[in-house]
Amino acid sequence: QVDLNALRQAMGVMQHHDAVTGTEKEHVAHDYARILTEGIKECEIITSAALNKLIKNQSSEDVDIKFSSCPLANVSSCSFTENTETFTVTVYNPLSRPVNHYVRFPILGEAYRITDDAGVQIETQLVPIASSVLSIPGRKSEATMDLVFRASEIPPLGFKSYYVESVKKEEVTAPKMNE
Amino acid sequence: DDYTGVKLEIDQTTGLIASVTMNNITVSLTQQYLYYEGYIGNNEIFVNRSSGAYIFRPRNNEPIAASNRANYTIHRGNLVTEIHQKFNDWISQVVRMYKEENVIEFDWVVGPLPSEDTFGKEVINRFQTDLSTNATFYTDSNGREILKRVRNFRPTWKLDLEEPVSGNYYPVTSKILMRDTVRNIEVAVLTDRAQGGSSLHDGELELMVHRNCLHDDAFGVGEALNEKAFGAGLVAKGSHYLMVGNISSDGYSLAAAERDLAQRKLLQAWTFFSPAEKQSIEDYK
Repeated sequence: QVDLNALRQAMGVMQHHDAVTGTEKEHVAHDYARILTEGIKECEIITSAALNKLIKNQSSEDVDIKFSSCPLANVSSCSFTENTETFTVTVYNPLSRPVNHYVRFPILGEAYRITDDAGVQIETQLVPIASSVLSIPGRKSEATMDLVFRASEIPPLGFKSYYVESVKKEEVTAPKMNE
Repeated sequence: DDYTGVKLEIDQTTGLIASVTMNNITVSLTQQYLYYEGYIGNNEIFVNRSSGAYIFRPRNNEPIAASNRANYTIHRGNLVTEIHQKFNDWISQVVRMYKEENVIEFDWVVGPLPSEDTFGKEVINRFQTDLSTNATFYTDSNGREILKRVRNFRPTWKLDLEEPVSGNYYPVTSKILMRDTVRNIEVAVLTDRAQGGSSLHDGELELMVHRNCLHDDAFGVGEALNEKAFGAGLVAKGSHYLMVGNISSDGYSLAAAERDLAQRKLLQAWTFFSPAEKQSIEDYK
């Protein structure tokens, strides 16, 4: 039931018709958005299955973990991160060399504690979302702040995951900074 | 004097960027949003076609400043410092400088463009510096190698350009740059998507970020380029990444840093979220 071809076909159709240039009628542009969204949804199932294979021990009989993404994170809107108090963030690096990556997502809580796989607390920052983003027509989110942290040295073609907890402001201690 | 990071100066009177320091090089640089008004033709003959989905045909050769000043707020932090700038009701941006990243990000939000005016608006982001570029700039057209572009010039025929703005526009897949070979300085802007771009005056780079064309250009769509969402014109949001440095010096080239950034942005790390409410931190580890 999982179809990687749905996204391939959507991309093929859109590239053939120069879909982002405006050289199609408006209702056709909306249809492209529809088929592209369906294709991406299909691929989310595949990425989630692939990450489960990478994450589990060979001998482990753990249940599958659901990995979801936030397609509206570009307008600081994500119902999952806004409405979940404890969750993990998994960052996958598609490049063949280690990279550092700043992760950013909208939140509703007043403070957050992020811990890496070694149990070390990670430095975080709350950043106000720009007023121009808050007023984008159609944005459905109560979040006014983004949480930012740095995912360091993500291995090539591999992942790192982080444990995120919403906490009271006084519970957060400033992590020690490296020299 | 020993500052080695990225530094940005803002003119407090206008709220616009005044200079940039990166890789130990300071360049006088202003950045502004402007727009061309789209030409309206009768579409009966080719030279009288309107600016539209297929053709960029500005009414005048000089764009109009969307605003000569910006309201701004600065948000300093341990990981990222942001400057939130608002130019007018339909153009704003966040300028970001992340810790340990040698690049300045311009995260722009443009739209909904006013559509009650007579002419369509074709909005550009222009970076203006004091570099001496000798009418030359470079683009990475078609995702292949960087190509040298010379203003009002074609390498294989004598050019008589009747449309000096659009005739000097080139596709930018991920990068546009200019060089001052005397001062050994390069200024590059990386994009997060394919855009049109040019350098219409020495020391300048411009990229088109959004447009509405209120008249069909009669090339086949049969519709004006004026899409709506949620009852208003579309809002475009994207990023430009500015890099400044030496063209080359001992064992260093800005081009290598640009390639590194382009890889990290175009094949960006993917972020996934999983519920962990029934999971302790030990379970997670």
